[in-house]
Amino acid sequence: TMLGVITTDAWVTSDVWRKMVQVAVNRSFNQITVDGDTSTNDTVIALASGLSGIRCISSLDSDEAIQLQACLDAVMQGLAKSIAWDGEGATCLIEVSVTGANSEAEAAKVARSVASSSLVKAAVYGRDPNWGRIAAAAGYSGVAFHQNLLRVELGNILLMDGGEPQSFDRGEASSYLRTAGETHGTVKIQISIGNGPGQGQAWGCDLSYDYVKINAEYTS
Amino acid sequence: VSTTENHASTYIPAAPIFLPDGPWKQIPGGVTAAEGFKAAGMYGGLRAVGEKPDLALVTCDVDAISAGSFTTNVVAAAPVLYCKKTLDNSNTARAVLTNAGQANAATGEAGYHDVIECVDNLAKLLGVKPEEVLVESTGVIGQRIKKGALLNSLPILVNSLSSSVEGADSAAVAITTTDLVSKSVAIESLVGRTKVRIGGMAKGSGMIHPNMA
Repeated sequence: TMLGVITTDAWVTSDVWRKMVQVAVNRSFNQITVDGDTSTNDTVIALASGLSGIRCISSLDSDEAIQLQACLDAVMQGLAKSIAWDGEGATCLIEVSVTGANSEAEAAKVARSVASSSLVKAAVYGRDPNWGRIAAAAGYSGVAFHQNLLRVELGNILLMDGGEPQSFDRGEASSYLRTAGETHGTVKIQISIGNGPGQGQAWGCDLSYDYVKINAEYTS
Repeated sequence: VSTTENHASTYIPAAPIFLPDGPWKQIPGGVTAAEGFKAAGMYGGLRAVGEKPDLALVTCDVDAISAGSFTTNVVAAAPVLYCKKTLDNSNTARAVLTNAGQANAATGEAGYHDVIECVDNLAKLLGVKPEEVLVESTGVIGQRIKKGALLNSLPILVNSLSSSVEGADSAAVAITTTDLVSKSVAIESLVGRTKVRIGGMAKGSGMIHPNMA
């Protein structure tokens, strides 16, 4: 289960606030995954006191609303990433960034599909730069794209381009993964699926033996 | 048994927070950074094992504009059903009560009434209307909340409320379950020509694939 409580002293009308919060949730908490299990209790509650002295934000299109949305996205993304970083048994955070999609929603869907893949998660834990699993997870996301446009980078190492594997230094790629695991750092997977304007991110963590151990013992 | 505030806030380490770049600066304080908010966290005897804080409260001095996003899992816990209904009826709220240890999910009518009883008790202590109190729960599915222990702890919890960083950090620890770290952050930024603060806390480590709406 994830729970969140968000507070601000901005002054916003109810309908604008409720829309802004859902947009931010879609760009943060709804883009994380540890085990693919959606809880019975997931909740985010967001409260705005209006005590900052700002004039009331009553339109989503105003400059103030756009600035407040960016701040709200940032706080929720910061918290969401810390949940994925602290995933049960995790040794590192996995950040999947997708560009070139037709829309933000499609990019987000591909990103979350890759971050959710048990095979990708296990490969990261095994320090295996397994581009094939990343390509497969992008391919079954439900988002249509031409496979010849698929490009995959691990950190700054190009694994795939034009839909085909590139020759890369496996040792270097594997030690990139190992360093992230040893420092509880971040593994960055960058994917491009075409030339569209849509981009999105998702966050997860690697799949370790500890995840099974923790959940074989902790009864939910 | 109540945990003193500073002990609660350091019970587990804080997570590193990876904020995206932008025209803001990170400030201390989590949920209490923004004007008008107080928080507290304490051990109320709800957890099955250990004495890690397990009861958190966040309050606002004024009627705060409220919003919520909830699991779309159709097996939804009693606090989720209660909050969705309450947000439908009211645009504002004054408090969010969170318990860790029991999820109060799959607990039927009895579980729902437990939520109502806790809300009524807290509303009286805070001097607000019941529909201005929201509730979050996390923990073992199928178990009702330990209502006696929770109700006995409410006066201490309310008296522990503070707008300090420790208040926010204590609350962030008290909402955790299998988390190894607490998650809390706040930022300050110019919105228009006014300095605005946004803060938050979160928990989560397992059963994580949110699809909230």
